Amino acid sequence: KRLKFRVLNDVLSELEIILMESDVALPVVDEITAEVKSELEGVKLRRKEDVGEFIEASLKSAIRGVLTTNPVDFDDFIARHEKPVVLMFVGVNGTGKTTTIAKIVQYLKDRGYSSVIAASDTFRAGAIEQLGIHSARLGVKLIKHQAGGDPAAVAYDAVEHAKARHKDVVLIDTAGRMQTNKNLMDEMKKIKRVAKPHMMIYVGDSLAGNDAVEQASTFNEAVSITGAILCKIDSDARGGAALSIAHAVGKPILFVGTGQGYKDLVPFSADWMVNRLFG
Amino acid sequence: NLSTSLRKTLKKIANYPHIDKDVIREVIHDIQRALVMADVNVRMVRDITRRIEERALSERPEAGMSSKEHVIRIVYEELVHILGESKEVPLKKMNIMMVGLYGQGKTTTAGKLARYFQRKGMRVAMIAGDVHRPAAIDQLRQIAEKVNVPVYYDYDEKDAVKIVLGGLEEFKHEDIIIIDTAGRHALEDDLIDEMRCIFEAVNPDEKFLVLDATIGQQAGPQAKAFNDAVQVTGVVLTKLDGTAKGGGALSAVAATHAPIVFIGTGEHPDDLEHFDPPRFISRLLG
Ligand SMILES: Nc1nc2c(ncn2[C@@H]2O[C@H](COP(=O)(O)OP(=O)(O)OP(=O)(O)O)[C@@H](O)[C@H]2O)c(=O)[nH]1
Ligand SMILES: Nc1nc2c(ncn2[C@@H]2O[C@H](COP(=O)(O)OP(=O)(O)OP(=O)(O)O)[C@@H](O)[C@H]2O)c(=O)[nH]1
Ligand SMILES: [Mg+2]
Ligand SMILES: [Mg+2]
Repeated sequence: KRLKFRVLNDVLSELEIILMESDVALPVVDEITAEVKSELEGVKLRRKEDVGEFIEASLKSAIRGVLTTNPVDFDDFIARHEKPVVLMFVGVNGTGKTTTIAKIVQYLKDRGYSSVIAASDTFRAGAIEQLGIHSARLGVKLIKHQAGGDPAAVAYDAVEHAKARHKDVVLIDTAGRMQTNKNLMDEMKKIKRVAKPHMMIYVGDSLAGNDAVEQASTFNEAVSITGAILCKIDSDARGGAALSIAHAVGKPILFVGTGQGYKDLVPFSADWMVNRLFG
Repeated sequence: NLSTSLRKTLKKIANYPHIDKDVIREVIHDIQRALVMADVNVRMVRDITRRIEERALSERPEAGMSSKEHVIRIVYEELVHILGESKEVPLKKMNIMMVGLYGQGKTTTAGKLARYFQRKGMRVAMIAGDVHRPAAIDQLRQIAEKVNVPVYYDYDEKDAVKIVLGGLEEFKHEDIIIIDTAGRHALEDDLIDEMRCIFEAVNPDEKFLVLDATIGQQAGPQAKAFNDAVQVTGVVLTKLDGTAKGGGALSAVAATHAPIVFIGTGEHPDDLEHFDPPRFISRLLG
C-alpha cells in the first residue's frame, strides 16, 4: 500500500514534537521532516504496521546524515598535524569555553601531548585567574598579559612560546561574545588573523533553544568553524542544539561536556544523539 | 438624501466586526510557529493556541479591528496573563540570594543589582557564596571593586553556609546584601541540598532565579527544581542584547509564580533594565 499522506503527516507531527521538545530548532525540524516526506513520497509498504517504524527509521537516518557531515577525527588531526597545533575556542557568553579548554588539556595529556594555554579573554572579571587555577592544576603553561590587554597579542605570544619550547598544542581561550556585537566579532577575527589557528572550535550550550542556529551561523560566517563542542549535557537537556548547530554550519560535533570535572568530556557520536532524542 | 444615507449604511456595515475563520487559522498558525521559535515551552504553545483559537472564534472583534488584529490582541492578553503581576523590587533593607543554572549570569547580575540599589541611595554589600567555581571569588571581588561595594569572601572556606552567615554578620548594618551562589542544575542533589541549606540558614527576603534568554525547553523543569528548593521570588532574564527571544522565561514564571523583575542587556554593571512586558511580548512574536 502507498504511504497515505494523512498517516505520514500524523506520524511526522508526533516526531516533530519530540524534536522540538528536545530543543531542535524549528527551521531544522522543518528541513528534516521535509526531507523525510520527499523520501517517503509514494513509497510502497508491505504491511500496515510498517508505517510508523518506516517513518521513524527514515527520520533517524536523516538526523544521522546531519550529524555526520564533514566528519573530523580529532585524535587523528592532532596526531598528524605539524606541531604546535593551534586550537581556538569561541562562542557566546557562559557556554563553557574555559572549562572545556581545561578538559581538552586533560584529554591531550592522557594521550601524551603537551599544551600551552593562551588567556585571550582579557576582558571578563576573573577570567585570567580562572585559567590560572586550571593551568596550575593541570601542570601546563599559561600565557597571559595584564587584564584589558590585547587578546591577539596573548595568542601570538602563546604560539611563539609553543614553537620555542616544542609544545604540541596551543589552546586559545577567548571571551564570550554576542554574535550581534560587531566590535567583538571583529576582535575575534583579529585573534584568528594573528594566531592562525588550525582548528576553530565553537563551544555551545546544550540548554540552548532556537537561538543556537543564529549564534552558530553568525560565528561560522565570521571565522569558519571546524567543529563544535556542546557543554552541560548532564543538566538533562536532550541536546537538540547539537542538531541545530550541525545543520546550521554543516560541521561536526566533536565532543560533549558532561560535567565540570576534567574527565567530563565525551567524544560525540551520532548514534548516541539519536538514542538520546528518541529515548 | 438616499446616496448619503446609503453611504452611511455601507460605512456602518464595513465597521461591523466580522470574523474570517481562514485568516484567523492562518494567523494562529504563524503565531504558534513564532512562539516555538521564541523558545516558549511546546506544551504551553499548544495550550495557548487552543485558548486563542476558542476566544478568537467566539469573541467579537472590537470595532474597526481586522481579523488579524483581533487575534493579536487576544494573544497579547494571554501572554500578559501568563507573565502575571509585575513587581517593583522594594527599596528596603533586605538580603537577595542569586540562584540559577551554570553560566546564566548570576555573578555579573549581582554586580548590576549592586549598582542599581546604590544609585537609589541604598548601602549595598555582596557575599561571595560560590565555593566551587575556580576564581569565583576573584570574579566577584573585581566586580565589587568596579561598582565600589564591599564584598565578604573566604578563599579557604568550603562551606557555603558558613561564608554567607559570616557575611551577613559583617554587613548587618548595610541595607542590601547580595549573595552570589554557584551554578547548579536540577540533577545535582548535593548542590541542590547546598542551596537549600543556605536558604534555610539565611531565609533571604528575595531569591532571584537568573535565567539566560537563550534557554530552550529545559527552562520550566529547571525553574521548578529551583523553586521547590528555595521559593523563587523573582526572575532576572539575561543576555537580551543578543537575538534570543526569551520564551523560556514564560515557563520560569509559570513554574515559580514569580515575576520577571529585571532584564540583563550586556556585560557591564549598567546593563540592567526594568522588565517591560509589552516590549518583551512584541519581541517574542517577532
Ligand atoms: N554541569 C556542567 N557545567 C559546566 C560544563 N561546562 C562548563 N560548565 C560550567 O559552566 C560555567 C561556565 O563555564 P565557563 O567555562 O566559565 O564558560 P565560558 O564559556 O568560558 O564563559 P565566558 O568566558 O564568561 O563566556 C562554569 O560554572 C562551569 O563549571 C558541563 O559540561 N557541565
Ligand atoms: N552579553 C551579555 N553577557 C552577559 C549578560 N549577563 C552575563 N553575561 C556574561 O555571561 C557570562 C557568564 O556570566 P556569569 O555572571 O559568570 O554567570 P554565572 O551564572 O555566575 O556563572 P556560574 O557561576 O559559572 O554558574 C559572562 O561572560 C558574563 O559577562 C548579559 O546580560 N549580556
Ligand atoms: Mg571563559
Ligand atoms: Mg557565578
